[in-house]
Amino acid sequence: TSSLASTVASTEQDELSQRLSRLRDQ
Amino acid sequence: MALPAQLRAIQHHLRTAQEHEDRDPVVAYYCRLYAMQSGMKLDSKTPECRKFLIKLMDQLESMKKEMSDHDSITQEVVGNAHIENYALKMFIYADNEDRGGRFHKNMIKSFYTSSLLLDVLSVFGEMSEENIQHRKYARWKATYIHNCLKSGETPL
Repeated sequence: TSSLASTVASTEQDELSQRLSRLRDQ
Repeated sequence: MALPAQLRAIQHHLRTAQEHEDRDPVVAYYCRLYAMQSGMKLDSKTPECRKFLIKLMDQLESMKKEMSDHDSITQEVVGNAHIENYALKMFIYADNEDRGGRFHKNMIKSFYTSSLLLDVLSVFGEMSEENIQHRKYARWKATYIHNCLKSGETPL
């Protein structure tokens, strides 16, 4: 369960990073 | 939404964003962008921080959409100049009050806000040595004058 939680957390983290990059794309 | 304790370091930048919502939305946008970047470095793993940062990202995306006709938003180089001018204008106002011996809450706040806005410049890349010095001076002055007024001393 903790491994699943950590996978979910890291996927959401990646999504946030991608959204931040897209936001700053000009 | 309540700010998780792990993200306390960005509370002043978020407050500055809120205070500039109507006065200068470009300032509000870049303060939130700075808060977002810093928040992700502080903690983007715990559920409460992720939830908070996702909300902040939603807000940033909707602000960018609403201000899609502002060069300061669509071109970060223009945004950089806007934030730098605004921060230095605030710094100069507070510095003039200081040099004129006029010590009051508004000038303390201007010194402090200018230091927060100088922090925001780091989203555009490495800060100039001059801005780093201005930030240090503004933060020190804000604390020093605040403490003097609190203890009834006249600042030097």
